[in-house]
Amino acid sequence: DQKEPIAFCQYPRPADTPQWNSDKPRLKDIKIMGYSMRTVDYRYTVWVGFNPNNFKANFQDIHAGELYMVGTDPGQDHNIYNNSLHSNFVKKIL
Amino acid sequence: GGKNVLFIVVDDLRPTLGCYGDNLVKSPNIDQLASQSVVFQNAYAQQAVCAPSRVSFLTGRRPDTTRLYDFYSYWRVHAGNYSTLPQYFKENGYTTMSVGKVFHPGISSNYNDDYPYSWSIPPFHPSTEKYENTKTCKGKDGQLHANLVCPVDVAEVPEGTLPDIQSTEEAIRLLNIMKRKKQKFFLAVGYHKPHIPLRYPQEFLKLYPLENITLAPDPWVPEELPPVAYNPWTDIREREDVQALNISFPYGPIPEDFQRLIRQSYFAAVSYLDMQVGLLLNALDDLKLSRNTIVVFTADHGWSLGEHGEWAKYSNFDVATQVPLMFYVPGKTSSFANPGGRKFPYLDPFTHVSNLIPQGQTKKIVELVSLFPTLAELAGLLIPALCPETSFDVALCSEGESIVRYFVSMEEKVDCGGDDSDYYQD
Repeated sequence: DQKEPIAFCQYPRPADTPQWNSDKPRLKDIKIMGYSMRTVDYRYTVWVGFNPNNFKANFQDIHAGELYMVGTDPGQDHNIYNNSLHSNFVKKIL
Repeated sequence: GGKNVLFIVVDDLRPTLGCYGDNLVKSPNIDQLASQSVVFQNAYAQQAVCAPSRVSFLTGRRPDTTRLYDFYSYWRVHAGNYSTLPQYFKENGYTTMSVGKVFHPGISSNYNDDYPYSWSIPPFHPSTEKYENTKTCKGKDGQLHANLVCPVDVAEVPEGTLPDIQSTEEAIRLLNIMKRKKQKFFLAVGYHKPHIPLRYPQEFLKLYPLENITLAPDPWVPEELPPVAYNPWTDIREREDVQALNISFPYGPIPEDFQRLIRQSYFAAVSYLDMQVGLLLNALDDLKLSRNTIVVFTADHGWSLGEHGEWAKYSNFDVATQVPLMFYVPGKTSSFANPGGRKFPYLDPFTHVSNLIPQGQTKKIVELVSLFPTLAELAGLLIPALCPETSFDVALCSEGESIVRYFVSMEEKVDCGGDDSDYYQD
């Protein structure tokens, strides 16, 4: 009960840019997986390489990232991931 | 222990409801349920698309364990022979029944909604499901089209009814049988709307005059959004009325007047859904089953109504992953109904002014993968153990934890001396 509640979700993509099958890629076409964790304070997402043959995500192969702070940006319109890469906050998450 | 379960799951319903603070949407019956329930304000699905989300919360495993990220495999042969939530109740003496869209149909549930593993009797599907994507929407030209925005005269559509109306009727029929047989049951009812096409009885449009419909507060694609995170909402582009707009791929945008039409119809479809939920809960009351039936209300994921320039689920944004989640537990979230008293009288969305306050709200972050152990605990069954790190060979375990610890019982509420502020604000 002392743990901070976190919700995880994920979404697959076939490529780094929007394609006609970006919404619903078939397993064999999935190349990237976006893994998200959210707390009451933020949503942090990394889009990483994914191998559909062995279902492995490669967290060394980061394609993009997202970080939104709930308090100042409840609509998630201002991605501060790139501005925060070297911050203590992101280092702590990573 | 010993309580029945009524499990209501809605397709593509974000928490755009009165009980979640939405001032525009008319959802008096769901609000009434919330007024007797614990309401989770921060509940999230594991993947914002139907089949993976449903298989995830029905097995209590995340998509990386079900290995279902699309629509084209059945977890029992593709990942592991995992038990499901209804299967667990069935194996514990319940009669388990599925009405409408509970599992996503097709290969992802073995073309049979995982029957007989999960269900005691063959799942029911409304006969009018097959018309959902056909040309049944009357256009300005007087012809029938396969549109996105599709208010209909129910008397004129094939068979003179709609899938969710049929599902409500079947669910009520099954409740009557269970009452007569005095059989402990787990009844799952899966409603189709407000999934696209936005096809609903046209009278619900009256609840939402177009002049009251606003655009999303942030209807543009954020500059800092990585392209991989954006979804190009291809499914609505396939509808005839959207095709006619010649919208550029992938970023659009949709013309503002059509954005308003989509939002208006989504809200109207939510009120139509609310009516079905109201009729179902009213029947539960009529049969005096609301005093010993747990009611769970949730959705498979949300839907972006123009936020970030998107019109779909298929993303990790909150609008796509956040879901309504509430639990009515007689005697725990609400006092037992008095003999003859009613918990859920039907409220007409056309006349009822909703001012009901949710019974208990918590802002704790929770996940749908927790549904399985939570319902097991609420029903007095053994809670499935937490899964080990790798669980492909483990038939029964859960990757989510029971969230009953976040409930505040009626007794504790009374102990607060009538000051509910902490209770409501958690």
